[in-house]
Amino acid sequence: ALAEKFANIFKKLRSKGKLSEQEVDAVLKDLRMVLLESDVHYKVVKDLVARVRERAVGKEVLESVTPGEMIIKIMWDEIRKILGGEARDLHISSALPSFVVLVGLQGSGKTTTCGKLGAFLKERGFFPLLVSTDTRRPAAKEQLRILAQGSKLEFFDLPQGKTPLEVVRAARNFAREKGLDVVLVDTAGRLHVEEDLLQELKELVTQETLQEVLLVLDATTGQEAVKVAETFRECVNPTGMILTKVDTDARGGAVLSIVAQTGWPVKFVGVGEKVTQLEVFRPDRMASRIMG
Amino acid sequence: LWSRKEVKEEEWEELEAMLIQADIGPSMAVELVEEFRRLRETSKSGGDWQNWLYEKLLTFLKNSETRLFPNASLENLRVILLSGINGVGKTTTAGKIAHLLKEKGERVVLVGADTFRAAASEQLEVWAQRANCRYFRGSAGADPGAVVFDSINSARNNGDSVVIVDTAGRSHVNKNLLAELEKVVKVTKKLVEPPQLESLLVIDALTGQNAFSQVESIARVADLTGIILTKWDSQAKGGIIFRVVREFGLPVKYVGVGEGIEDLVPFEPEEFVRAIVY
Ligand SMILES: Nc1nc2c(ncn2[C@@H]2O[C@H](COP(=O)(O)OP(=O)(O)OP(=O)(O)O)[C@@H](O)[C@H]2O)c(=O)[nH]1
Ligand SMILES: Nc1nc2c(ncn2[C@@H]2O[C@H](COP(=O)(O)OP(=O)(O)OP(=O)(O)O)[C@@H](O)[C@H]2O)c(=O)[nH]1
Ligand SMILES: [Mg+2]
Ligand SMILES: [Mg+2]
Repeated sequence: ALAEKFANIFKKLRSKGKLSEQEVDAVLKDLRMVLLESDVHYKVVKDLVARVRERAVGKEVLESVTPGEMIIKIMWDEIRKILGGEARDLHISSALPSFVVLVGLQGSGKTTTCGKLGAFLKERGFFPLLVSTDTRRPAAKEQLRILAQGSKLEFFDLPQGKTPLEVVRAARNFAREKGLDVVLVDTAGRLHVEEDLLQELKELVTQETLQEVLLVLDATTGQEAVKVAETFRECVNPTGMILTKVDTDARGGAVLSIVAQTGWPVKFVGVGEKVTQLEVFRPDRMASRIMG
Repeated sequence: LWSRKEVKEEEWEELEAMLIQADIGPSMAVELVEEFRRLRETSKSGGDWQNWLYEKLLTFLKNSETRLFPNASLENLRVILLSGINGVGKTTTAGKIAHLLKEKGERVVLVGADTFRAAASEQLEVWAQRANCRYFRGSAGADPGAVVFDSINSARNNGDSVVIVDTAGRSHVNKNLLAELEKVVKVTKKLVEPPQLESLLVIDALTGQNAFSQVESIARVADLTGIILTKWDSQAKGGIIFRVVREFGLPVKYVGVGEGIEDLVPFEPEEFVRAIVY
């Protein structure tokens, strides 16, 4: 775990007392390796280490008796800053109905998360509608329908609907008729290099008013995560992220990278396959997870 | 550029950055750059750095057994078992392999041992229809080990030649799910001899260093014989493969390059390395 690795790094320094600049650099080199091994993006690590170094070569650290601990505390601090202060909520406005659209790469957990969000909102007094726009993946609609049934949620499908835009428009009318206040839209997975599929999403977000467009990202994603985020930003400008499979012990370095590069808030984290395993994102909890 | 006398520090950093961004991993990236630096100091020859890197990375991957069932008897039943964490592409890959083997004249049966996830059996059933092969389904909530047991006996009775087992996605840190997979493998080994079993771990090319711990945990319980790397069409380099091959000696047998039934190709080390280096 990261905290252990960080602890080992400054254990080496315990006996040293004051640090020279070279020794600070040696510690930072180790910290850098640890972050890279947690899949934090190369450029993000570079900036982060530079900022830490700036603070670490100050008199205050170099003259401290526990310089190693101070450096780690500074690293902690900079990581927390990146992840953001408090938990951010969903923008379920007074618009009736409010729309939350889930987008992302294949297999990232969109359909499952759609089901989880439905249950989450129902528990908080909302009347959600789960909508599938995935006409590509075998049994995708059936998967969402089963999840809806499992949590006694309303489900909408437009069998003849070919594009997400058509389905969302019909879903809006359906939600209004039924007095449902939040529409959760599941979309088909798509790669950040599949231009026509990105265009399909772009059409949806530019032609419909959507309160939230959330990028659902697998916590095990490696260095490609930043490229994925930038492409989705150009195309659909997400309002936030949901990080899934955090339970697979992935250290969420991808999250740190994407938040650092995009400034997007992480709204929720998926911590398992069950419908109840969705948590509101807490920056300090994720920081301690990244740090070990 | 790299054959001149002085190489700037930034250029070494650029090489390291390129390797890290291919998901090769920081320690291996540092190792490779240091080796290259030492070589340059000792040998006065210039040489093209890309060529050196290409050859070096290729050495990790040669002597890899990339064929399916290299030692199996073709007259007896063979089993392919697919495992991996959630969402990597197991079910889709099972369909693709079924199609591939049917085209080769095999009598294939696709087995749905994912009795847990919503619409898992419906999803695999569509693939069986697309691959035009028999589908053996486990009832919802049934024990996967029991499903595999029954499916292999059914395959023997039916005269099938290959059984392809799709298992449920699982977190590689969940002890119960690892135990479940271990049981499925044990059941299979009771019914077929080792050369008749191909136990393949499916890994998503977009995965970072976490892939290494996936292999580590699942290798302990699933007697892995190989790896399938999916979503390589994402243009993610899949550099974690080098660490995996070096540490576990597991060959990559196939690569998924899309969502269609034909989008599965045999692993080609040259093409894989070329995509990273050039
Ligand atoms: N362990 C774990 N598994 C998850 C989590 N969220 C989703 N999954 C699993 O990940 C797999 C993929 O989930 P899906 O919901 O089908 O993913 P998707 O993004 O809709 O996939 P496509 O529609 O094909 O793009 C399923 O096995 C889910 O149960 C999570 O937080 N933790
Ligand atoms: N682009 C691309 N997508 C792929 C590839 N292989 C699978 N997919 C997609 O990835 C998503 C997940 O595939 P599944 O086959 O359901 O994955 P799985 O491992 O069976 O998922 P679980 O059973 O839920 O753990 C689907 O949308 C597939 O179409 C590939 O090689 N390239
Ligand atoms: Mg889906
Ligand atoms: Mg599956």
